[in-house]
Amino acid sequence: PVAKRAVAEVAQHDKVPRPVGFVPPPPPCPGKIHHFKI
Amino acid sequence: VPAAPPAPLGCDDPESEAAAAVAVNYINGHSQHGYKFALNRIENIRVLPQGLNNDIIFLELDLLETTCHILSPTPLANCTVRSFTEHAVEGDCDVKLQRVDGILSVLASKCHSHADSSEDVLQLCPDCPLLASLNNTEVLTAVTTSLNEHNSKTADAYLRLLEIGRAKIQHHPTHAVSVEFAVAATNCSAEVAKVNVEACQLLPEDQSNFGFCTATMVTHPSQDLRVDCQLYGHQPGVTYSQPGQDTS
Repeated sequence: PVAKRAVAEVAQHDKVPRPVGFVPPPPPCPGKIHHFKI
Repeated sequence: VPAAPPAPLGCDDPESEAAAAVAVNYINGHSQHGYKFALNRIENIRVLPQGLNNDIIFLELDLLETTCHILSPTPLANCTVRSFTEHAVEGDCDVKLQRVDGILSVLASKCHSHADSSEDVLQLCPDCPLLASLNNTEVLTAVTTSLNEHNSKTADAYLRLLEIGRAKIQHHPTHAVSVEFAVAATNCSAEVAKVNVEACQLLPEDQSNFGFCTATMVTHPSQDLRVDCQLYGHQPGVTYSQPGQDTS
């Protein structure tokens, strides 16, 4: 009989910790709009 | 271990902004007609290293038309970007630059400009007048009438038309045509021109004196004409070539 190995749930603390309020950096382009977007 | 390639430049990085400033300055400096353009957004930047301290940079720029005619001595920083409700004109430019030892120079540029869509303007401002074609009959009449009006009243040089910059037609509550056009002083006073206008020629390059006029001609329900012309004064090295004689 094939039994599925129980894989222990990855403990929360093993994930890469992200600082509170982590905001991914904006994409490098396009840049900011200086006036308005047509 | 070979050094890791430099991280790709972001469009808001100071180096990108510096390259964009050189590109916009080049575009305005090599344009012969229309208005000065200002940077609105750096769409994309690609840097191709060519060797030590030698890069080729490709920029995709989004520009916006300003209210300064290309012949105006006003510094670009003091030129107002035409607002959305004035029916803005956008410029899309691809520019190739070279950076050697930190010095930027433009190798090539190609631009395409287009007015914002009428739907966009009317959606935000239902009563805003829209851009009209520069060879529209009403536009040509407004330009001719207002320039004649100025020349009939001025004590200064007789002015000749160089080009029409932009025109808008409002249909209500009044029917009004607003025009902007570039002019140049001739070697005649307005008085002399009344007698023999054929003799009035544009001043030679070393004395040229360009200017700019704005005018509004109301035709309904009342008749009204307002025109304002300002000459810039002689600007050494600034020349004007009639449309169609442009060097690419």
